[in-house]
Amino acid sequence: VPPTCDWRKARIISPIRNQKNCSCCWAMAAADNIEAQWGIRYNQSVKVSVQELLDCGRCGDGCKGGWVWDAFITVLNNSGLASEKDYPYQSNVDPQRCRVKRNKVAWIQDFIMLQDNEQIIAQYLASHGPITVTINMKPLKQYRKGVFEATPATCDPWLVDHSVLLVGFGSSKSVKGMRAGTASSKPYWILKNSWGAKWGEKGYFRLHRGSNTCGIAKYPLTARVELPDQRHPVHCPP
Amino acid sequence: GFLGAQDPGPRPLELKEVFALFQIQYNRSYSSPAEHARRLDIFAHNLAQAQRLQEEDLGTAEFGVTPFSDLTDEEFSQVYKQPKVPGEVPRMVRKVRSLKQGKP
Repeated sequence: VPPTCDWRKARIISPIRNQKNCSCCWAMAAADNIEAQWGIRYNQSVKVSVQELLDCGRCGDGCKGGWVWDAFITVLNNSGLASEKDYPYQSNVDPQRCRVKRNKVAWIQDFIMLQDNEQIIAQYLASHGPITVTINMKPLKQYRKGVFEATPATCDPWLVDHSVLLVGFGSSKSVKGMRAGTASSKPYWILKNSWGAKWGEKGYFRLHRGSNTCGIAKYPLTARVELPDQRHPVHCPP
Repeated sequence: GFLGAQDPGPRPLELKEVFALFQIQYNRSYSSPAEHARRLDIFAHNLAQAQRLQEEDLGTAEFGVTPFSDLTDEEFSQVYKQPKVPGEVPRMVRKVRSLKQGKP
């Protein structure tokens, strides 16, 4: 595992999305994941339709929540996704609007769930690209910037309720440690949220790495856009 | 005396001033004075919650005014929280093999 990794520097991460009045973080995280994986594999920037995931999902009203694997199953069942431009986001759901279009801009081979181990997650992230995770969003409503570190008592790792894209990791000097005269390194994850670019660190946030803060290791999931035996080696920008 | 003449420095902003700045920054207006007062109460509650998070945090995070500072926890959860508990987490990977690589 390299000391740092930031896929934003590879220009494969799409702009920050905004859910507005729709609880569809699961669909946005899945779309972000497919776009990043597609960018890495084909060196091609695509923007896929979140609205298609919502209208054509198998679980009914996607604006009332869902799970990332539901989104991937929809992509498999529909043989891919249309573009955001052809099938734009409307922040509401109408199953009758589902149009499984012929013109697909991206598709996936399958999807996998990684082990709930932060070291393995970091290794996969560095060598395969961004993945989705589902966390307890307790601190995010009031979050502005910096690395949030919690204990299971302050952010329950079992109560995960928000899906986002994991795009990198690194380490920073702990300010609190420095104040106490014992400077220590704080490893962190970099995560892409879907609440607009005015929230957090330009739409991103950071959580402590190595303590399963807010349950980050509970459901690490990613789509695969190519067959494992035909995979090209990739390297995350430091 | 001399000390009394010293500039005490900028005074901390009052809650109403912070709320006014929030309204400007995030382009918020409310339908009536009563609604404005209700949102101010919610704003104060959220700032207190941010302070608690600040005290709990073991890292370097900063908490405070955000685009959601005038929403109650219930309003925020309704829009942003996934209410569903997964009935069944997929244990089996579904594989779709294409006949020709690069085609859906």
